[in-house]
Amino acid sequence: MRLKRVQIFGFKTFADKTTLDLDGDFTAVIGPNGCGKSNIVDAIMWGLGEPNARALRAQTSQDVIFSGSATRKPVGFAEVTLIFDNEDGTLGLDLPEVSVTRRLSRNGNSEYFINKRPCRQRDFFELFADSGLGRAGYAIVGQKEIDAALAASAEDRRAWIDEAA
Amino acid sequence: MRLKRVQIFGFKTFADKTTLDLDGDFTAVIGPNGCGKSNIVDAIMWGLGEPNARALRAQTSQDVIFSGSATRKPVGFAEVTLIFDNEDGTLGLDLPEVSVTRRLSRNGNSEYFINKRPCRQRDFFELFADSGLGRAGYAIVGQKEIDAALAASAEDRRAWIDEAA
Amino acid sequence: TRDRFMSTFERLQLAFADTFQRMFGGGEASLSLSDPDDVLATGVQVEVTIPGKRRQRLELLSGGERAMSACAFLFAILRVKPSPLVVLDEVDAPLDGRNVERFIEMLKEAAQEIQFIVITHNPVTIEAAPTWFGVTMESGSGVTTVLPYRVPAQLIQEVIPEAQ
Amino acid sequence: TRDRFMSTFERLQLAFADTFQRMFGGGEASLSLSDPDDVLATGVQVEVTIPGKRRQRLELLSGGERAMSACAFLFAILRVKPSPLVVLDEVDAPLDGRNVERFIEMLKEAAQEIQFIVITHNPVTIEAAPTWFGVTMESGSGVTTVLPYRVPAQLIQEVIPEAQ
Ligand SMILES: Nc1ncnc2c1ncn2[C@@H]1O[C@H](COP(=O)(O)OP(=O)(O)OP(=O)(O)O)[C@@H](O)[C@H]1O
Ligand SMILES: Nc1ncnc2c1ncn2[C@@H]1O[C@H](COP(=O)(O)OP(=O)(O)OP(=O)(O)O)[C@@H](O)[C@H]1O
Ligand SMILES: [Mg+2]
Ligand SMILES: [Mg+2]
Repeated sequence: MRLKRVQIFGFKTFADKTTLDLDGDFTAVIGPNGCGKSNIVDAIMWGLGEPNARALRAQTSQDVIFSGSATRKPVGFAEVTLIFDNEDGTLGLDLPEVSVTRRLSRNGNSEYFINKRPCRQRDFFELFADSGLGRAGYAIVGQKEIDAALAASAEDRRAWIDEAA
Repeated sequence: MRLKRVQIFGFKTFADKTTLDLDGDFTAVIGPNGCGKSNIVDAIMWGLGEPNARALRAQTSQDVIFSGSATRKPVGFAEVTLIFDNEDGTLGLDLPEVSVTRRLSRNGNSEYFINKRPCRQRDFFELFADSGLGRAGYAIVGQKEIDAALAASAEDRRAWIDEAA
Repeated sequence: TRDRFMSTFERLQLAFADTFQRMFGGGEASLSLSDPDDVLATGVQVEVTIPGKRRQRLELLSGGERAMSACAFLFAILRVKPSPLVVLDEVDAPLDGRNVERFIEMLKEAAQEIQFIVITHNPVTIEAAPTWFGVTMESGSGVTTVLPYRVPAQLIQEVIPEAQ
Repeated sequence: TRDRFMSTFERLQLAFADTFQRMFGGGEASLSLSDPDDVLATGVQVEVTIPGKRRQRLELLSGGERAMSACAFLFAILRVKPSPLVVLDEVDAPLDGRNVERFIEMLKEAAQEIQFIVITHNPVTIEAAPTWFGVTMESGSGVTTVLPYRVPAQLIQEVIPEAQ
């Protein structure tokens, strides 16, 4: 399974619809401070169904909707679509390509789609459950995770191994 | 008051006696990972009397004594001497130059010297109390302090202002 | 179950001992059970020896040594249980030139099986990546623009002025 | 005492508003009392507006924006209460090229009154410093060697291979 394409609109600083085609196995993301690189990471996590606002540096879930800038008005919803190459069938479905979409409106209304068909949040989670991309499965590693890995108690480390087992 | 010279022996990776002459107002310290740059910072803090081993990444106070390497035996004590230009009289004493020395032996014996004369730990603290270099006075800022400054509660920040007042 | 934990643990032990040596060009690292008789409740301890130095608690390591050790541990976990997608956000920031090169070598090898997205300001890492995304923001707009992956030289220079 | 706290607080407010604008080339920052009627117990809140963006909680800022805001705060505190010696350990690690230059400008100005020791891997910072110490370790010795401050070109290249 491979992430082929990411489409972002209304999420954090993505007030303009943005499409990212991920071709290679090793893609570098570069740019000045504050321009949206870590926000792309947040978008992918959110697009995979991350329920915890704090994991995305936010306090409330609506914090991830573009709240305006000096020159732009806020927008009414955030939407992220992730498109996977599923040739190896890792994602439960019998399709060569699988897309998932998550949308959150400012009024709090949450929507989930698999291959453009509406579904429930738990269908979303189930889709990724065995893929290694569910919850702890995708590895997002920043400075905090590095420090946590080393400062972790012996018990925490044991828990990781349980997860990997 | 200005720190003119630092002499380090037996402290962390300084198994060889090391002298640093600090000429300028803005000195850059550079070198590969793990070669001792942050250890110099720890040596200055320790030389100023830092009582808390954890502030120096250590668990017990003797952790700061060079404990050997693949090619060297451990040493029996750590010693740091700091020499200050005191032309402006900031350090309580009426001398143009003031040196302080701290020594710790592996058996736990602690010694303090001001201008090569033995003194008590509290004389050490008193010397720096009004200089702005006592305890919170010297500003050591690394990544942790940066994150702490921003994550600090409103109450913590108020405490800093009280200290600066 | 006990057997499954032990088998995973032993594979991780071997993997970590290897990834650590390759990240550091030597040295030793080990994982051990704090309570080998109680496999269902035991914790897991880490000890490392940086080449040329003595075995040391993790807290006494330098910033760069800690980052390298944590990356070695991550690469070991990925060998035991590959994640399809791994995102690294500026983990190379504390590394010196030589360590970045060793880190990149491990990364390229792991990238044969795993998809990596690596956010970085480091010129060595950027040089080594086959594909780049330039992410930028029009001054004062507050809105992200992502450039297609042939990044114009000007953006690179804005990010790394010394790479001229 | 109440008056002393308020006078320090007000000086810090002015200083921070200024240092922030100079670090970011614009924008706004403010300190406020969470409880202005209870000066003896009140906390102090921080709000910042990055140029071009909206006023934002500190947690939503990027890594580089946080480092720059914290440095602006540090420089403001130093204006109100100068410390004779300030040591910065790799605080420039998360900064891009342009932000490092603005940071260095503030640093040079503060260095007229205060003695700074700056640990860095960043070529722009190294370039700007009038004095350097090269710190190194013979491979495998575990013992630090400090080189006198004209650092040989070879050590610089080992640290920053791209600065050739
Ligand atoms: N909901 C939102 N609406 C508008 N702007 C937002 C929102 N959430 C976050 N931001 C802005 O996004 C910016 C952070 O972006 P991001 O963390 O992606 O930067 P970055 O490219 O990773 O930078 P760095 O190199 O400093 O880490 C901040 O300026 C923040 O104010
Ligand atoms: N008591 C001791 N005896 C011997 N070695 C020690 C002792 N205490 C610390 N060390 C060693 O000092 C090294 C850390 O040095 P230091 O933190 O100064 O590195 P650094 O130059 O700041 O590197 P970086 O660029 O990675 O931050 C570690 O390898 C650690 O094992
Ligand atoms: Mg970032
Ligand atoms: Mg260090």
